[in-house]
Amino acid sequence: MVTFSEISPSEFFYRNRDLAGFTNPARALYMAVRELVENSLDACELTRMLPDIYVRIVPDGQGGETSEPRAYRVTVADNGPGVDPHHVPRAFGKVFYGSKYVLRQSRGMFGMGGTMAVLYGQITTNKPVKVTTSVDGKSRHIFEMLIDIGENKPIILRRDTEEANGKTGTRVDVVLEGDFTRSAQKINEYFKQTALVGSYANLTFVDPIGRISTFERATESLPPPPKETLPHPYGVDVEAFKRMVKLNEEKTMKRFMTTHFHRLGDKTAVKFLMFAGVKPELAPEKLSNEQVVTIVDALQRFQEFLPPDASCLSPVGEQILSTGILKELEPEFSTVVARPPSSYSGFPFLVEVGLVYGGKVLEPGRKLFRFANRIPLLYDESSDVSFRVLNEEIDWRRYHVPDEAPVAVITHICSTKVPYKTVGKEYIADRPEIEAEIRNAVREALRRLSLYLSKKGSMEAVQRK
Amino acid sequence: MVTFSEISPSEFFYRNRDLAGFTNPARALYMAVRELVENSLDACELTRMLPDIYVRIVPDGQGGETSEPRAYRVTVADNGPGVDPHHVPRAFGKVFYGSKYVLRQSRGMFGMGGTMAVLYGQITTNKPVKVTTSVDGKSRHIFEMLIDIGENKPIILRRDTEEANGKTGTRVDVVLEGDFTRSAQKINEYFKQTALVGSYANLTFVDPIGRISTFERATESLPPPPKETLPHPYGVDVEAFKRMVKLNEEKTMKRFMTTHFHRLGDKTAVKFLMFAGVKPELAPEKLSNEQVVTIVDALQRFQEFLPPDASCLSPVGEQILSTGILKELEPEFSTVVARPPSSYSGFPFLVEVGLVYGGKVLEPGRKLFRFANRIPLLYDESSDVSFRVLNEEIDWRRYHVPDEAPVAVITHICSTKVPYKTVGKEYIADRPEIEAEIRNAVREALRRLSLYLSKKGSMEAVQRK
Ligand SMILES: Nc1ncnc2c1ncn2[C@@H]1O[C@H](COP(=O)(O)OP(=O)(O)OP(=O)(O)O)[C@@H](O)[C@H]1O
Ligand SMILES: Nc1ncnc2c1ncn2[C@@H]1O[C@H](COP(=O)(O)OP(=O)(O)OP(=O)(O)O)[C@@H](O)[C@H]1O
Ligand SMILES: [Mg+2]
Ligand SMILES: [Mg+2]
Repeated sequence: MVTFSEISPSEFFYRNRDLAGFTNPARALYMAVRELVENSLDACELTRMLPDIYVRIVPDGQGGETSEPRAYRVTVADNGPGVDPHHVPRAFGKVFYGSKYVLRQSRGMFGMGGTMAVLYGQITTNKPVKVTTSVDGKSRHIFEMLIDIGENKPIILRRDTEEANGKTGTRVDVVLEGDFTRSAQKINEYFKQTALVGSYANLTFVDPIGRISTFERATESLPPPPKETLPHPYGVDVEAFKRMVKLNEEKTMKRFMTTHFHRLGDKTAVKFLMFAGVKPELAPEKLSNEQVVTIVDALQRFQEFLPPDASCLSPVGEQILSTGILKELEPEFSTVVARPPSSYSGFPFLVEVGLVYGGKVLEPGRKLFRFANRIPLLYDESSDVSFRVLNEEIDWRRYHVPDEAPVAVITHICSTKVPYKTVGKEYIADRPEIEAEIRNAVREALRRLSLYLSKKGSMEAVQRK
Repeated sequence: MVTFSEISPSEFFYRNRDLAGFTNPARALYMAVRELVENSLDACELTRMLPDIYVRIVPDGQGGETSEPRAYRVTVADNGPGVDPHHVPRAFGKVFYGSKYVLRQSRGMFGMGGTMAVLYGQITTNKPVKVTTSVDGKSRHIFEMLIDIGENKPIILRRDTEEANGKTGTRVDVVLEGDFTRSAQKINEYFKQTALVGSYANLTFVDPIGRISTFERATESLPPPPKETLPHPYGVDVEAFKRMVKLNEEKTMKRFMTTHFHRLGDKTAVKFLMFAGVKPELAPEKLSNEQVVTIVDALQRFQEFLPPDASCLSPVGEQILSTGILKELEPEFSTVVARPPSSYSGFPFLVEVGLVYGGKVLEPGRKLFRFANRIPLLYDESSDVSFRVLNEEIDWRRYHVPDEAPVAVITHICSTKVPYKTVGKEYIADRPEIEAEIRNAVREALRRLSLYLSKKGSMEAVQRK
């Protein structure tokens, strides 16, 4: 007797929380911190506020309990724009609910990171999450909630309003089973690297025994904000095309094309429609199913679309990256290569690479620091596209860089859609276009290092012995 | 103005189909074949039928089109029990719907593999899937369907019934954009390896130019079926415990424990309840929230629960594995090590390892064949737990096996819940318990190989030169 059942998205990730990165107490503690911090950074950058983010981890309950894993209260507070109270319950209590389902670069993309932290807390400690937020600085809204995991919806236990002190922002308190001993080093590294690429942010971290680490902003200027963009022709499949046609209000195919696609002007639109065998004056709703398939196929084959432009991307920038490198790694030599924008499957992306040699901090051997949309990626290095490029596609000997030389490579990929291989955003798939861009950037950086080393010449050879 | 939206599970995997393994036309073609074949094998094994599975890939439409990627019709037909017509639309047209959400070993576990093949076909070719099935051999039900991706529900375009010819079974025809040139080798390898561990199955594969590959069954006996099991105490969190209590009909905590947990008898149940500070006679519905948390915490710490037994597992078995190895690899030496059952986070699993040396097929160097619940895993080898054990935790020199020796290692992990790291079931997380079992099995196999090699002695050394 075969019995069928349906499960909700929250049920799916409750059962398969490994897929979302919440594998064990140490990793879950790390994930909860990063998911909440990334939400705060996204929110501040979107509304152009210099981020002040406060993170605290406090042992929860049972005074005598000292062995790990154990319950911790994780608090993340920001000075961001706050969350509209009408949306708070679902933003934190529903999987696949969020504001980042648009085509614009942001750290968040799945609509579930914050909710996973809440869910993991609930299943390990049975305690509700507390979300405190103010969108106008006048009133502050307090929610205590659980998640109805079977139904994928929030259960509001308590809902209060109080006076705010003039500041907007959001604070999340979640109690979960963690293992700080095992995740301390990664959590500290996460803050350090976040500060490296986000030197406009103030980060404060208070750990379970009360030690305070502060990362003060080194600049008052936020990077230029990424703009929301239209899909690029190469990124469109039949489903997406049909939806565009359905919502379309333009009268002709020519107008439809130029208003729905990224960087598509009249002349190219007409040229493409002729190429696809479609009259430019045709009304879009009159397209047959066969014509839709023909057009989408032609979209992939037409060679004259302009590549995506960078206005929808927000790189770290050569200056911020160099400043961060100098401050964190105090190198003997460093260089930053910023590649022009490219695209994979129609999604704009660009690669920035920093190459660092010698100095006070680096130890012998090659170290890799990976970032995507400004998020430090600290796990599963050997599965990541950057690691593969460095170890399988770069011939280090050719640049006269010995294996034991103290070298660090920093890679940052920013995109309207980072092709993570996992829901836990651990590492990036090896898309050939991205691979090529990383390879080109690293080679250019290595040429510069090679030049520096040869200038340093025999003196370096003597120093190294 | 921040706008929030909710997306459905199908919408999520439409946008993020990389997460489900449908990354590009070559990979998608492979994934469609494997998802459908795995469904057929699961169904036949569950109902104890020797599987006859037929797979055909045919170029679809446009006579002259010869360049790849291009549209293919993928057909997978089996002689299994069929799918209840009441459930067909949702089984194939809804993400997170299926019959494998129970605690029993099977290839499927997510409730979405077949649906993803249908979805990918729809978005690349706009064509509906055709599902033909008979559960009684008398009448055959035909469905032509699309998926409403925004709503995660099936759209039935056509629904017919005709006479069946006495046979039960299911046939799925899906049209999708694939790249057979690029995926041919992997698809052929998938069949070969499926046959290696599933030598009770007949597999027939007809490729796009009409070449037929047949893998005939080498045995008429199916492996013993895995039984559905109760959760093991170590695998239970607060959420799961509360649900058990809610559905419970037993009058006392003692009865509740013994009827809801795997291998938990009266004596141990009472001992545990005393350990957790709960009266064995207490009515479960009277438990307070605090008591629930205390009990779940105590479940992790109590040392006297019996380890899981193997009745819920279905290994390949030493005999089938050896036979498959001899047939496929014609080795000079081979051995199989079957480890006793173990568990991770309360989920039973066991590891079987085959070690193969020399012979007609193997080339110099170490080759790894990975299986999980009898599924061949052909991608992302270097991220997998087996690869890491072989390359980072085994000292091959210690067993006098030189790096260029022609060696193959076959690992099979079977579990009620395989800890895949990705929805595309590409590779397995390195859970310490699983790591340990693979390591122990490989070491034992290497001891035996080492013995064989030393007996072969200097004669082998002469032969190798
Ligand atoms: N600190 C915050 N300030 C403002 N808005 C927030 C904050 N935290 C969460 N949100 C809102 O809640 C939504 C849901 O957050 P959640 O982390 O679950 O998903 P996401 O960030 O959209 O995507 P991802 O799963 O990739 O993190 C966000 O899209 C955002 O609109
Ligand atoms: N050939 C088949 N014969 C019998 N039942 C089938 C067949 N194919 C699919 N099904 C049924 O349809 C359900 C959904 O299949 P689907 O592949 O989407 O999910 P799953 O196999 O349960 O999990 P997974 O996503 O891990 O493959 C299955 O659980 C099974 O009950
Ligand atoms: Mg988020
Ligand atoms: Mg399946």
